[in-house]
Amino acid sequence: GTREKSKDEL
Amino acid sequence: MNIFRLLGDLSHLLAIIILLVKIWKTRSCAGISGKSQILFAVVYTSRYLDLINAFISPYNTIMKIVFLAASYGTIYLMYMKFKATYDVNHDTFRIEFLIAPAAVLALIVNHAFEPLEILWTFSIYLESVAILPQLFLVSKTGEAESITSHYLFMLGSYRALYIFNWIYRYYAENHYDLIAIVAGIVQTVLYCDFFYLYITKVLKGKKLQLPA
Repeated sequence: GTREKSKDEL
Repeated sequence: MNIFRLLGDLSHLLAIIILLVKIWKTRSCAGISGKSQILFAVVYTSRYLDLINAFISPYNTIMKIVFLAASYGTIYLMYMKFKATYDVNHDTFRIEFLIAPAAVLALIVNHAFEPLEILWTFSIYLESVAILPQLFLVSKTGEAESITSHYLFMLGSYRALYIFNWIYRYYAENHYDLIAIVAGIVQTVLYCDFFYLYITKVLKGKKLQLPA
């Protein structure tokens, strides 16, 4: 989902 | 990684360094809200728990450790080492009125009902309002030291730059995270009044005075 990708953000 | 997020992270890092330098050099935490610093420590702790089980990149890991260490270090300086200079009479914002709603909202609006996901969502919601005690303190004292206003400008700029990062990622990577975006916009909007005063006053060498 979208969440996976924004996990690399601080 | 893109330039907006890199600049945002550097702006965030600079804000934290400015704050530590201000407290260490002036040996005083006057004008700084300990309540906001507590909220930031809660935000980073609940968001960076994935340090244990997820390695994304050396940059990601190092920055998380730096943010965690700096936020707890600031609390140590404020509530222990320079406790005598802590403005307990003006730093009176009831942070339970920020933590509870963020926690409830995280249980209702999230991407997945799993512990780490709920904690991440809670940290996103809490971070969007974590600066309120600090802005409340500045409005109560009616002014802020210029170094404190530089700290606030850098801190406010970091999430504003993240908004550009999200726009970029929407068009370049075709992905977006509404929870982070909405909370980030709320967070940045809370600084608007301060941004206006900072640009019209502090950058002209005047002291940051809030209309009483």
